[in-house]
Amino acid sequence: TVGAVAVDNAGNVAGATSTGGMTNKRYGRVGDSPVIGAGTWADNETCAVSATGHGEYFLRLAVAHDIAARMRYTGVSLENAAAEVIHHEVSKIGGSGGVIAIDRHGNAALPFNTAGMYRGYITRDGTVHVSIYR
Amino acid sequence: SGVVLVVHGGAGTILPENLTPQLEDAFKHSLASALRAGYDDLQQGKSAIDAVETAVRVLEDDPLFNAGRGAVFTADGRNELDAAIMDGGTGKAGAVAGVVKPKNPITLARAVMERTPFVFLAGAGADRLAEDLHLAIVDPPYFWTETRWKQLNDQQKRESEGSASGGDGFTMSLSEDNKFG
Repeated sequence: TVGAVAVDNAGNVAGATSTGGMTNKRYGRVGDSPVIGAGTWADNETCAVSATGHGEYFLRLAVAHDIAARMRYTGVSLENAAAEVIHHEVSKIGGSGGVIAIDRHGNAALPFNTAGMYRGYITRDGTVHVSIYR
Repeated sequence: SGVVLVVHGGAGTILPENLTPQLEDAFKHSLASALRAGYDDLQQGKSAIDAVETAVRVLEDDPLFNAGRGAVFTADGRNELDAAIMDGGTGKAGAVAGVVKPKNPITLARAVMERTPFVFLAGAGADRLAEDLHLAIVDPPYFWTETRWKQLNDQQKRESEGSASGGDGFTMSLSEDNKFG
């Protein structure tokens, strides 16, 4: 699964996710990636989110929307909302994966709970950071 | 703060024997390319939607990642692709699932968002929309890669062995170590 989140000069955020799904999947299985609110979300008042991981867990928890909802309803920061959902809610039910997220102020969160996830970000001055979560 | 674009790229299960320094460099190079492509859009004053579509298209076109070219295979030996996009400024969204024809599923998802009254289209109907809108269409071999084909064969072999010893197949499919996606 691949994905991107961004904020533009006007302060609008956007999220996008694309995937081939799961090896050897059957019966028309669809994961969280194309489901709005599960694997993909964007809302200027909160954040944009793109998720990757074991889709069934992200579907059940509506992970992307849950992160945004926590920000909207409790005022918690993006970093705390994303960390709480991935490291507590997803991990609690045995799910693996993570998200990338950004808000309109250029704050980003990249919480993952499983190894092998590549992610990167670029700052306003064009500096690129790429790493793997081990 | 000060971040304008973030990307992730699924590389499948990382085992020591299949993650050479050269392969890791290749993944990092591809992600950096996606970041710079999206960043260029933003620098030109384009929208966040433009930037995320551009970045994802770079990753879809790269066979290293499980999306677009290089996608994993279904049990039937097909590549079925899913994608979604959402605009935080308008709240509009578009998504597709189980498509097999568009070269870049993320572009089809954006077309669903911007050029139809719908949000989520699936299967043959979504493929038909891609054709009707004259998006780039490719034949199935475009998505085929030897690495993903071998992963499918290895997975099916393990499942077969699991069934022979009393396994249920589903457990093997969904176990973390065998996800490959």
